[in-house]
Formats: sequence, structure tokens, C-alpha cells
Amino acid sequence: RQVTVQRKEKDFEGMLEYHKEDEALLVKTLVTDIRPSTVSATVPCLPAYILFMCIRHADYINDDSKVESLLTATINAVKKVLKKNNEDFEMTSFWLANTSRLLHCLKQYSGDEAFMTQNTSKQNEHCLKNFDLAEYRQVLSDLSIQIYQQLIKVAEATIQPMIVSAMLESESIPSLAGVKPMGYRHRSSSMDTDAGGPASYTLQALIRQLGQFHAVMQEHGLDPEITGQVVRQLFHCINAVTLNNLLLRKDVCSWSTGMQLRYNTSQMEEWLRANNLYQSKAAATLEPVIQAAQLLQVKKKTTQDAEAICSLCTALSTQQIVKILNLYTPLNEFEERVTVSFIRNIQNRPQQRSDPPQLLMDTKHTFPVLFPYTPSALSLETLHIPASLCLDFLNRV
Amino acid sequence: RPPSRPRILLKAPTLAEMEEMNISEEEESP
Repeated sequence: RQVTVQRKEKDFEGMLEYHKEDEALLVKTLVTDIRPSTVSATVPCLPAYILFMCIRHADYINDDSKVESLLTATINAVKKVLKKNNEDFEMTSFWLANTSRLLHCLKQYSGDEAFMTQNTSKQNEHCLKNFDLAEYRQVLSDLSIQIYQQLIKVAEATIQPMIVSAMLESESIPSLAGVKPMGYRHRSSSMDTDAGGPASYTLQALIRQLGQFHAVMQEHGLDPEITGQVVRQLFHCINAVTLNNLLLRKDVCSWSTGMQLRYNTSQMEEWLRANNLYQSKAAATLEPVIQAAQLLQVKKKTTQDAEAICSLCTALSTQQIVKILNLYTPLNEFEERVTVSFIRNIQNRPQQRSDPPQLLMDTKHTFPVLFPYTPSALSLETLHIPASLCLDFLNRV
Repeated sequence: RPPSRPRILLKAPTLAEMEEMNISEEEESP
């Protein structure tokens, strides 16, 4: 089909020519059948760049039906792959990275000046010549949101069963082992050995799982801003599930759980820092549970204590503070219960907060997702397609 | 800088419309 003359890199225009009848094979190879591991050693989001370079060529030859057909086939194939892998974090992350990269490419090379400010002059030469794909950008943006929601769903389903035992029940501070409120001393140890009982996870297991999610998203070249939003959403879930359990379980409302919880939340903040995720607003989502931990630990006796609690616990509603104080269980016979008059003191303080009416947090609350425009520094004409992808029917132009 | 000549807007169906078209195509071809 093609005279195989080795051309110098500079001769390439960053386009890929294909025959219309090869479109189905192209989409099958690059979308339907691809495994993330096939392209793991190459440029992140390679499928997105290859597809865009094919779109560029169809635009260059002024073939509107070829552009429309490839984009539609790609979008439908991505949707199918996601449906088939709707419990697979790796595949979902891979397609979120590639779909959002394809969307960024359609913007970066649209010819719209707003998207060209960071382009090199070579990249500007590579802008689409004939077609305005703004409507397809909208479809890809909608698709990216759908994929993001699937990613959150898969990740939440994985961590959900770990949260309570990792955050509230496992003993990550060795010196606190065995320090439990009266009557509950052996609860979690007996639970671990119960046949058929719930599985027990440590905080380290939960952090390890978060680390795996993070590593996968990084490997796929997902934009750091999107990765940050995923982490923030998962931290919200961890916070809400933990707080809701505190609000319902007497056995965890104790000084030692407060200590444990403070330690656990600090470990999670540490994980954010170690992974450059502290700016993602994820840490702020832990505020209610951090304050609940402090509430379990502070003195709860005098009017001054009540005042201090109210100015400390700004992320908790009065209803939540009162509930935790009511459930608070002394560690031993020397520690006193919280008195009724102290709780009344808290309840009767002038309300300066706008409290939500419900006691429990919405574990399913989702923050609106944003895909900020992230142009790429890659020069399309330098892109190398590995032979292992079996795309030799594409012709570099 | 490339000459800025107007590009032709390609109309795209919405994501939901694309899915509908895709489903009916699949139904047609057994």
C-alpha cells in the first residue's frame, strides 16, 4: 500500500492516514481490545493521541463524514468498554485519562485562540484546518463526567467495607491496645474470630488501597487536578461513614477512640502530603471527623468547656455534638459521664451556625467535577507508535 | 500563525442520542 521510505522526523506533520474501511479495525484495536498494560511503557494517553492524529488527517483532507464517523465510533466503543468493565478501577481510570486527553486535544488544536496561548508554534501549525468540533467536545466532556462517576463508584465500593474497621476499630496505636470503654473491651477481638463475621481491615490497609488507586491514575496520565478530585471524593466518603458510625455506636464514643481517630486522620493527612495531594481540598473533608475526635478527648465539665467545644466544633452541628456527648462512654470507673446539665448548656447556646436538619452525613454526596483545560507539551510529529499495537495500517503523514 | 479562516461546525448528536442510534443499529444487525 505504501512505499516504505524512511523519512526524517521533521518531514512528518503529526497526522495519521487510514482508509475508511479500516476504521472499525482501528477502533477495535485502540479502544475495544486494548489493555492498559499494552501501552504502559509509552507516552501516557497514547490511544487518545493516535485517535486525534487520525482525526487531524480526516480534517486535513476535508472529509467531514470521516471525522464524524471516527468520533462517533470511538465514543460508542469507549461506552461499551466501560459498561463491560463497570467494576474495574484500572480500565475506568485508563478511559477517563484517554477521554479527557482527547477532549484536551480537540481544544488545544481547535484553532480557538483561547486554547492556543500555551502552544508552541509547531503545535499551532497542527490546528484543525476545516472543521469546528465544538459539539463533539461537549459529547466528550459529558462522557468524561460519566466515566468519572463510574470511577468514584468503583473506588467507593472497594473502600466502603474497610472504613469502619480501619478508622474506628483497628488499633493502630500499639500502646492503646486493650484500652476500651467498660463492657466493650473484647468486642473487636471477638468479632475478628467470628466465623462469617465482617472482615477486619487496618488503617494501613485502607491507606495502601488509596495508594494503589493513586498509582494507577498516575500511571495512566490522568490530569493531577482530576486525580485530586477523585481523592477528595473518597476522603469525603471516609469522613462521612466514620462520623455516621460514631453518631450511632456507643462503644466507639470514648476517649481512646478519639485518640485513635486523631492518629488515623493525621496519618491520612500525612499520606496526602507525601503524594502532593494536600492542595486537593481532600484534607478539609476530614474536618468533621477530626473535630469529633477532639470532642471525645476534651474536658466536658464546666461552662468554659462548653464554650470551648462550641468554638472548636464548627464542622459539626449542635445535634451531632449533643449526640456524641450523649453516647460518650467513660473508659473506667474513675472517669465521669457527661452530665445532663452540661449537654443542656451546649444545647442552649445561641445558634450561630446554619445546621443541617439531619443527624447523619450524606455519604453519597458528590462534589461537582471539573475538568480544567490541560494542554499537552507533546509534539504530535514525534509520536512513536509501538509495533506491538498492530497499527501498521496507519500511515504517518 | 495559521491563517484563521472559519471552520465548518460539525453537528454532533448528544451522548444519549448516540447511544440510542447505537442500540438500534445493534438490533438491526443480528
